[in-house]
Amino acid sequence: DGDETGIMDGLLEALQSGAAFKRK
Amino acid sequence: KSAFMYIQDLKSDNRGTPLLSCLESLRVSLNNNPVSWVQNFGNEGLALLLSLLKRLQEEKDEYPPMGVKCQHEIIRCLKAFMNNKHGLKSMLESDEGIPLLVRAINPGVPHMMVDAVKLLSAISILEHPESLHERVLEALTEEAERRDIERFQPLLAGMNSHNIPLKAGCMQLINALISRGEELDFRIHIRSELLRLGLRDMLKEVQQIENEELKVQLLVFHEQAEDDSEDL
Repeated sequence: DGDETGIMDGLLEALQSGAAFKRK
Repeated sequence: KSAFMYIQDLKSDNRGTPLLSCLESLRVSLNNNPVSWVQNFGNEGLALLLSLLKRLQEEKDEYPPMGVKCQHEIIRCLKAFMNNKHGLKSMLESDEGIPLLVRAINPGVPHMMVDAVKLLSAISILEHPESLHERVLEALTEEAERRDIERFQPLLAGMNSHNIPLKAGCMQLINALISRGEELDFRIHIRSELLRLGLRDMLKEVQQIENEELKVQLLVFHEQAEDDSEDL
C-alpha cells in the first residue's frame, strides 16, 4: 500500500548487515 | 506545525541559525508525523529542500560551518522524506535528487558524507523498473567530469580517511553499485577500476581494523569478487 513506511530504515539495515547483498 | 508552514518557512530565504532550526524541526516532523503529513509536504517541499541544498553547495565561501550544518540537515530531512513510498517516489522522479546527493559526497565533511553514501547505496539496491544503480553511477560520473577528477576518487578519499563509519559507508556504496550490475563484465570492470585507483592497497590496511560494520562490507566485497572470478 502507498502508506508503507520505514522503507529507508529497512534498506539501510539490510545494507549494514550484508543481507542486501545475498545472491538470489 | 503544518507541512504548509514549513513550506512557507523554506520560501522565506532564512539563513544561518534560523534556517538550521527550521530544518532540524522539519526533520523531526518528517520522522514523526503520519505519511499524510509527508504527502502534504510533497513535491513542493522536496523541490524547496533540493534547491536550498543546491544553493548551499554552490556558495563559494570556504566551508562556512553553518552552511555545512544546514546541508547535512537537508540530507537528514531527505532520508526522513524518503522513508515511505510517496516520498521515495517523489525523490526518484526528481532529476536533481540523486545528483545533489552525489554532490554531498565530500570527504572534508565526513559525517554528512556517511549519510549521503548510505542513502545512495539504499537507492542503488531498490527494486525498481529503472536500474537505479546505473543512475547513481551516471551521477557520480557526471559530477567527476564537472570537477575533472576520477569518478571514484571521492569514495577512495573516504576509504582513506580516519573515520571508520565513513570507510564502511564507502564500501557499502561500492558493494551496492557492483552487486546490482547484472552483467559479469560490468561488475569486473567497476572492481578493476577501483582496484587500479588504489583500493587494492587500502583494503590491506582496512582489513586490520576491528569494526563489525566494516568487516561485513569487506567480506561482501571479497565474496562477490570470488564468485565473479569463478564465473569468469
